Amino acid sequence: LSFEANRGQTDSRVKFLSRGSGYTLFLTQREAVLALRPAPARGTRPGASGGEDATPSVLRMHLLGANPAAPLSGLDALPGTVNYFVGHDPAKWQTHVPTFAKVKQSQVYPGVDLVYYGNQRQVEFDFLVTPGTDPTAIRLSFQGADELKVDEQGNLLLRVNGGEVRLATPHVYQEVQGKQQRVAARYIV
Amino acid sequence: VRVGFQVAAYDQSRPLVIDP
Repeated sequence: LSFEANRGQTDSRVKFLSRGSGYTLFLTQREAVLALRPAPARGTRPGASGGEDATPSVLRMHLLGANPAAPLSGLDALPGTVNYFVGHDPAKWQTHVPTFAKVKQSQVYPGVDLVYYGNQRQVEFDFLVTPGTDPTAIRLSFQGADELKVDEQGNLLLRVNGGEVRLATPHVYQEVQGKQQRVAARYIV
Repeated sequence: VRVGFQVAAYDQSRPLVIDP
């Protein structure tokens, strides 16, 4: 999983994007936009609805009360680059677009950084809270979900056009003498 | 829909990581 810098290959509000199997994630300063492509039915003919050409379902995540100008930056540059040769005009091509393993949005709230990264081909994100900062300031707002619930295991399930996006029960921890010490936490809807 | 986090008591002198 990698994050591409936006060099003009998509909407100018987007700073980084990540293409996965069945989705594209667009990161802007204001929100994270997850475009989900419906999986084509088994045995579907080429050109039938579904897959790459189908209209995506869109889930938007916005941080309430966050700094709307918090800058995004790529971390851990990857060796691969991406090239777009779209159309006949070379001036409109984007070549050698850098890719990164992580994207950090600094100071989304005072004392809180947000880091997006990939884990087993899934996109994940962490909030890094500096000492003395109140983590309850972090509040997520979702648009585009038909239904949202917390299951028995504490996972947050968002139903989007028949598909489901799952945020695992929050794993909250501190490093104490080189060891991860777990802190109990849960979602409040 | 709005979602927040409830976090149990922790050592406020150290950084905290919230991984949803």
